[in-house]
Amino acid sequence: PRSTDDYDYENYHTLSEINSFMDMLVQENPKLVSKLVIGQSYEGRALNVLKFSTGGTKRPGIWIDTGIHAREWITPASGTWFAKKIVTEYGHDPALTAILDKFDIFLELVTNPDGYEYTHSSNRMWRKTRRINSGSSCIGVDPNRNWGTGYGGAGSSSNPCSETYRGPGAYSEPEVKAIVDFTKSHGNLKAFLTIHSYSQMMLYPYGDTHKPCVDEAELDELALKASTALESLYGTKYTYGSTFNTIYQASGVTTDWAYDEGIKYSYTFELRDDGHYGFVLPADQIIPTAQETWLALMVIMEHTKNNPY
Amino acid sequence: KERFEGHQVLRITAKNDAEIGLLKELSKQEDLGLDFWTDPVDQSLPVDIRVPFHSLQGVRAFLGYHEIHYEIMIQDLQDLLDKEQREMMRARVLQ
Repeated sequence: PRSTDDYDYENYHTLSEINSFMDMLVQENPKLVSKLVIGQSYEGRALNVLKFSTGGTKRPGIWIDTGIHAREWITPASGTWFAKKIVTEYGHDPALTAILDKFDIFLELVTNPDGYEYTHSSNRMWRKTRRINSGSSCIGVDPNRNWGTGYGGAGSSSNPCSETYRGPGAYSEPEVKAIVDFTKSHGNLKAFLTIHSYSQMMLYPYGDTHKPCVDEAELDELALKASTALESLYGTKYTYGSTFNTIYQASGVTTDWAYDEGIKYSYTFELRDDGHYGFVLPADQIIPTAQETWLALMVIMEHTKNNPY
Repeated sequence: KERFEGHQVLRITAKNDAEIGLLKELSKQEDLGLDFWTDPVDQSLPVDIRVPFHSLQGVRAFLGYHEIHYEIMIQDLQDLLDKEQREMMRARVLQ
């Protein structure tokens, strides 16, 4: 494709194709979009983040990441669609325009690029990073068990061969550390949305403990609004609640960390599948998935805008 | 490139805590090479497991013996992945 209008949003893409998409989007919208490189992956790939900003300094920000688990292809595919949606709708959709007039949006499309590349080249079912674990023949760390909050808890594994291996230490994964460093240096993120697939859920803190977070009532009510908006398009049913109570104890997860960093509106999404395809959601479902998810994201972003803290 | 011929994904619906416990036991049997797409947690949540071809018979026997209900969610994972690849290739050609 020579422009992001030609990009095929209805199909899955390789890492290089997604990277080219990002560069084109920046080139076409230089006043709205820029690309930040927040670090390098374990294998040395750039960790690219799209920044959508209408100007101003020290604006509050909204973080969205997709593709932290490599095999969840629907998430970067949806993220790519979100990116195009933002540039298309800014100035046309009053709600999005109002959000971007106050907030910057940061979108990391391929949070685990080594893993994503590996799913294309070698093993479509790969989930983790590609770290070599000393003393083990098993490769990789689960980047959603590597965050400092609750790190090492029962909802993660110390076994490098496990799919939920927490890694040798908190933030050992450069893919995680880069986001931590970026978030801390930014210092003013107000929402943190991390997108997974595939069990149709919206999860808020905590995952490591059954104890409710201080803002549980508000987060629960907002999840209801967001999931209602999502369902309104194609009838996709979502459940929501704290990670611990809704699925299982998960320790060292993104959402807990972000919340404990002071980012109140902290959610994990689990995008659709209704029991037919799992991680192999057919490409013709990319756009419907992205469209319905966008409605939920908008509800959370608008709420964040309207409820400063 | 790793292939997944004959791998099936089973969707298991546990009807009580005892069955959840049995599925947790199953997940500890590393020699089976099972990939839990969703974990055994609660009866309200289905458990999806990618089962390699070499373990299918054993896993089905285990489920049958304990009368744990399951359905085949993906008959042959490689078929689905081949289709996915074909679609990607076709899209590139069209482009």
